[in-house]
Amino acid sequence: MNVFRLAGDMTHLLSIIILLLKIRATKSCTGISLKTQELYVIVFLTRYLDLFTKYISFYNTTMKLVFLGTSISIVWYMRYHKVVKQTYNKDQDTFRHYFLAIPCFLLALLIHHEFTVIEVLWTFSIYLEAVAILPQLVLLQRSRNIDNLTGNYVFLLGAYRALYLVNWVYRYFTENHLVRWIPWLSGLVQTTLYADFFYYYIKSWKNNEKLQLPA
Amino acid sequence: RHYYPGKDEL
Repeated sequence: MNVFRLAGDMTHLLSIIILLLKIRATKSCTGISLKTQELYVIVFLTRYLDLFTKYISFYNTTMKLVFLGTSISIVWYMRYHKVVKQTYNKDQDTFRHYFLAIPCFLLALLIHHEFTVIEVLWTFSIYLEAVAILPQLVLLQRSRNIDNLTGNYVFLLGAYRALYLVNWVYRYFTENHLVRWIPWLSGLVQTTLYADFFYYYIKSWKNNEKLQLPA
Repeated sequence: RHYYPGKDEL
């Protein structure tokens, strides 16, 4: 474990906590894409299949359970909670997320470390996570005013994978130059998708003005 | 143990 990976995991955890607090405190999920949240549940389910078969560390197991539990509860709130589900922007959250999932699955069938169920599904989760934020970014462009919590959520979500990129560089130089193209390139694509959001987020933060994404 | 690249990460 290195400081970059720990910072990445904590940033990721913080982003999810912020979203969960926003939904619970305001009883509203306005501006949040249910499609993206559902894709994240699929990402965690397909990535943590070895949760009960391979013990890596107490930290690893705990974090996996926390990520699974929080992401599933967010989807539950947005789908079934009587008050929260009324605030879901159903007519604006129209991104066809299975158009993202299917190519990722096909790509995982073609390009993977080894052809086993666990490994192909893990690879699928890596590819899917890279594009899972797209429905949320599209929704942000459509929704006129973005509330601070939602802006912070998306920012931290993007920042965590950027920290993971630094973690991979660090591990490459300190752990016998292990090359891991699949997570590296996917992580690069994932972080790049946030580039313009990062630009507008930092601009709004510096000018102390409301976050607005150009349509 | 067969070291899976990246399998010790979240």
